[in-house]
Amino acid sequence: ENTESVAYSSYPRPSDTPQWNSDLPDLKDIRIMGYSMRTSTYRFTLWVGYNPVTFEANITDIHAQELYLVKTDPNQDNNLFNKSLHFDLAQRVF
Amino acid sequence: PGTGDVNGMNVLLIIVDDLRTSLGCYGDNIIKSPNIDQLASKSVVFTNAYAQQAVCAPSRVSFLTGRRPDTTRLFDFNSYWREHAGNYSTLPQYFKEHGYVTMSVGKVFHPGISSNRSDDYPYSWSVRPYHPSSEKYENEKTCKGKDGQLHANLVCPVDVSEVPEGTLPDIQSTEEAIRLLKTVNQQNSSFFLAVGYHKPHIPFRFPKEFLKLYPIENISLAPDPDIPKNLPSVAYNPWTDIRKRQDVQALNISFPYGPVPLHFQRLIRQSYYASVSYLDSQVGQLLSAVENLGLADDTVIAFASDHGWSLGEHGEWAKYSNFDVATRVPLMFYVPGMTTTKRTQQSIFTYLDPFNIEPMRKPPGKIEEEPVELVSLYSTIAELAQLPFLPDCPVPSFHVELCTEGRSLLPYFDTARK
Repeated sequence: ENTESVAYSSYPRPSDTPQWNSDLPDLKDIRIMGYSMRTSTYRFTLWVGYNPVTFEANITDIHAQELYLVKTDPNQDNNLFNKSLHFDLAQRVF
Repeated sequence: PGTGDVNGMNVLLIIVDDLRTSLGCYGDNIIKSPNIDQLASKSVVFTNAYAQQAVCAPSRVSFLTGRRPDTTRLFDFNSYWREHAGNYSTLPQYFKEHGYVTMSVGKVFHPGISSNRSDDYPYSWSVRPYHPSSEKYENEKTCKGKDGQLHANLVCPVDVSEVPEGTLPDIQSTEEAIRLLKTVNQQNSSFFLAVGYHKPHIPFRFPKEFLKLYPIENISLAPDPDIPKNLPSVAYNPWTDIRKRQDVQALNISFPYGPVPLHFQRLIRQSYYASVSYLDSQVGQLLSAVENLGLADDTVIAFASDHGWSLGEHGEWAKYSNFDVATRVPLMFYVPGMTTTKRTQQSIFTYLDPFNIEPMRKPPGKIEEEPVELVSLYSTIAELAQLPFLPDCPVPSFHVELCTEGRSLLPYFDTARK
């Protein structure tokens, strides 16, 4: 009861840049997983390396990060993630 | 028939394909969805519910097993969780094992390999799942183009009397669901009926009269139709399924970032809205059958979508992303005696014709705004029907057949009611 409600989602990608199988990569082609946590105040997404054979995400292999504030940016158009300001966010959150 | 030793409520689970929260009851000012709004007015409505992955098979396997994709190990369409991850019990299986007759109509599990080419029958279902015969025409050339020829288009309003078999999949699913409701009602069996509607999934193949609800001159673009400057490229989904349709191919849009021409953006949005209103009319007919059969006082009705859909926001279309428009879903629960006050003489569900009614603009049901997850659907429905409490999954849980990674949403019902 003392914890904030969080909704988690994830999405796989085969590559850092869009290609024809980016929307629906087969398991064997998945190299990156985007893990999202959504609270009532923000959405944070961490894109990390993923091994489709061992099913393991490598949290030290960070490909990208996104941070959106619900109140001021409900449509999620302004990714506030900035390495200099939020460099350790992933470590703290996960 | 089930074993008959059931004391709890019946369950009607309505699953919609690719329906974002573009509904009157979620505050949308354009969409005409009077029947779903009516259901919402008698329900607890979760305004911040999210799918665990914004694509059909992984999302459905997740919420029907009560496990996250990392545990079902299904991120694509190509494996069956019982063989590939663990022999997890499903939501309908749990009801079946507690004496219910469990039935599947339309797209509940994603058909194909991910549900063992059987919709997980017989584990999950008492009778073989029903699929409408007209489903096979969905991706065929049945859309009349300006050249008078038939095409496999994205935008595909049809004259139902002219299409093969003279019907559409969701119309057939409603008819079959009502037939099954009549049957179990006659047998006095406790039931779990899951009805999976296909629209507004692409192609936008719907009865053309629904276009009248949305004159093209009233259709606006997304408020943020451009790709955001600081969006990492890995986060962008290039909407390849849209591009493959013949009418979109003809637009010669560059891959991956080329924008959809503005007139066609309006056309896509108009077609999505019309598809939602068509879906709403099917839901209305189904709910009015529940009422007319005398089942509205002892049937829990859960309504959800597998995930959302981008309608041009961020320069994107379709699902396949982590944006809220792709992951956020409608989620509501009607529970007789709990989400409604005691019945008067009035009907709870009457069919509302979208062409002859001013849709509700504010959700009059009970609202819960806390973020919740679709993976919690399993334990919530089980608890509403008073089945034995589901244990939390240990980590890892590949060897555990019955447990949940979600959590029952019932505690929210009290706060929502207050």
